Amino acid sequence: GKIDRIELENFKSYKGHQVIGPFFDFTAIIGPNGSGKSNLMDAISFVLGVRTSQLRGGQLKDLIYAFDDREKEQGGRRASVKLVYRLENGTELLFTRIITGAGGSEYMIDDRVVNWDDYNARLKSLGILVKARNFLVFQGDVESIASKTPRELTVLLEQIC
Amino acid sequence: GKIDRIELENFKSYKGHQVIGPFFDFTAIIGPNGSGKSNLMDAISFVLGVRTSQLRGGQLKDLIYAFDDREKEQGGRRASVKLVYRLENGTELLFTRIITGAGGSEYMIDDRVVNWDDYNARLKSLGILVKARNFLVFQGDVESIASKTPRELTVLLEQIC
Amino acid sequence: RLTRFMEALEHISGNIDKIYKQLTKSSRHPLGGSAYLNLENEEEPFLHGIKYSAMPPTKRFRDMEQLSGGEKTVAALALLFSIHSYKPSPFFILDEVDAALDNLNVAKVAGFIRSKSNGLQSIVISLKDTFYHKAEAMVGVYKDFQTGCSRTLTFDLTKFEES
Amino acid sequence: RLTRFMEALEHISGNIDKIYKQLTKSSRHPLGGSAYLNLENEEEPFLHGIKYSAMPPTKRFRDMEQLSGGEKTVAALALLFSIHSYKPSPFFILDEVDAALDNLNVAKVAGFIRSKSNGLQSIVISLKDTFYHKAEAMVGVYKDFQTGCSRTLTFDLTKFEES
Ligand SMILES: Nc1ncnc2c1ncn2[C@@H]1O[C@H](COP(=O)(O)OP(=O)(O)OP(=O)(O)O)[C@@H](O)[C@H]1O
Ligand SMILES: Nc1ncnc2c1ncn2[C@@H]1O[C@H](COP(=O)(O)OP(=O)(O)OP(=O)(O)O)[C@@H](O)[C@H]1O
Ligand SMILES: [Mg+2]
Ligand SMILES: [Mg+2]
Repeated sequence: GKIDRIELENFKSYKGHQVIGPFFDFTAIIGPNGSGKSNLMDAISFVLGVRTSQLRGGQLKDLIYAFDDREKEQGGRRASVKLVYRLENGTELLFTRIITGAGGSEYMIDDRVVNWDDYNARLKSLGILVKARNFLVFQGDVESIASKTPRELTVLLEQIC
Repeated sequence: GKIDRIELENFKSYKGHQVIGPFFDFTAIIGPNGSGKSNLMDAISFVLGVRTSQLRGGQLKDLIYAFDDREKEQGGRRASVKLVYRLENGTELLFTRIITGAGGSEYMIDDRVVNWDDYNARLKSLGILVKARNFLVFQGDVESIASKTPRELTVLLEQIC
Repeated sequence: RLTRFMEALEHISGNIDKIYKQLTKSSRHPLGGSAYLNLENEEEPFLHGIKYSAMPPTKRFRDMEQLSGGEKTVAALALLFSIHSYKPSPFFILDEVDAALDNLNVAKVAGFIRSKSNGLQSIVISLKDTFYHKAEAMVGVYKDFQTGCSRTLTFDLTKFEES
Repeated sequence: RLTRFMEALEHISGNIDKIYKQLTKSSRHPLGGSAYLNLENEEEPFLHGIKYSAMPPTKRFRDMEQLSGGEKTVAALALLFSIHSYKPSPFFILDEVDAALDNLNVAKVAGFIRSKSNGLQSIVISLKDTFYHKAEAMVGVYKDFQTGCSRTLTFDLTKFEES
């Protein structure tokens, strides 16, 4: 299977409801500095359940679109990302993660609320190992992969066993 | 004044005696990955007295040209860098730093051996503050300058007072 | 636990040299460089570590610290792709991994990714045009000047002539 | 000691906004962004720190952590150039500082360096051709294939037409 498209709702610099895609087998994302390219990768990482600290955010509410510092402090704002995954047989599987007004997170598969364990288990069944993150390389991380100490390499390998 | 040229002798990937320059007011250094661009910056930093650990070397002898790992272990090899500095009045001032056969460092101004304090004092008189290094940006360091903590910024400022 | 670990290590170190050669071979060096993984201590792999060595075609040093910025990036990508091949996920996302690469290496990495794209979906963020010349689709991101927020446009590049 | 420190801080924070505006202004944002330095604690500057804030033209966030890779690089260069202006050394060496910059920002930074080069010698290592289009001389580094060691060639670009 593969990612068909993602649907953002007030996520980081993406205001309102935006559909991004379709994604092909080899898709390039381009644009000027500060336009929002890494925020797109953050959106995909977020919906897969990657920790907020890895997405350049202190708390979940930092990931919600805000016009300026003042709006950031307002409560009750929401955001969400939906990942539309197309299975080998052509059917669509929907993964959704929501930041609720109270600042927590909610997970849904095909528009049904599920808990994190079921959500993660379903991702694992597709070969998506969020904990190992062996398929995501964030901006600036690539060179440090080659400079890992032998101990760190063992830890990395253990996560994918 | 300004840097006119540098003369290397078995420094890092530069074998034998090589003269590099002349340098103009705005000089660009280009070349493929692994060709030796950063080694040139290391040569200029070395002759100014910057610490070896900042030049991607463990000890001084790592900075001496070697064909392979075996040759690295041989003793008695030497290396040196001479920086030809042109003063406002047109005369040339020569700064030389040598890695001796015994693995130590020797400093010379205009082909006269001097100690580190005199060498550094002469550089300071030209406005070259080696300790503060506020004029050198090594590969990969630029982004971390903007992410310094407030404490680190104070320390940086103190070095140039 | 130990058998699974050794199985993973076996697979990855068998693969890494092949991938590194694919990323480093050129008309001048048709064989490419060499890369391998070694256990620091065969008896207790968990207590010690795994040493990674990569040597570009013209180099003869085993110490990874001596590699240049671009050489390290290529070595890192080889390690990444070979670890990924053990437990492949359906897609890969890379954010400006080509920042330290010269044009020749960018073309080699982009070519490698393109060759893997049947069965593995790749999404690559890049500032260099070499990547989107090899891609099938392009997502252009821009800032909307009225509102200051991000917007995107998607282009299907397969409609244009083969890149 | 304290007076010297405050004098340095005064000079640098007076300068940083001007330099940051020069690096971020464009036809669409003729004013550029804004950047400033603040003491965390006026009474005891040495115990606390100095907070640096930079806001690109379209942005309204004060938190530097939210800046993108390229925006951080531009903010870092503005800080660097303003610190340097307090105790200027006769020359500057920059090693691939443009790695995270898009073409527009590379041109702005190269233009800024070119404008400063009367009185301040700059040596810039870069993989992008925008830099050597603005330079007066170019040092080309290559690996000699027989011996595997580095060699250089120098070109005086002022002999060609003005870039
Ligand atoms: N919650 C938010 N609301 C609005 N804007 C945000 C939010 N979080 C981050 N941003 C903005 O997003 C911008 C960063 O975008 P991003 O990091 O995706 O840029 P980029 O396209 O990757 O740039 P570069 O090429 O420099 O890496 C920042 O300028 C930041 O102010
Ligand atoms: N003492 C030495 N003797 C011989 N070669 C050396 C020595 N020290 C380092 N090298 C070689 O120099 C090369 C690195 O050169 P350098 O870091 O200057 O490359 P670069 O041109 O900056 O590349 P990049 O564009 O990737 O940053 C390495 O391949 C390393 O093997
Ligand atoms: Mg980015
Ligand atoms: Mg380099």
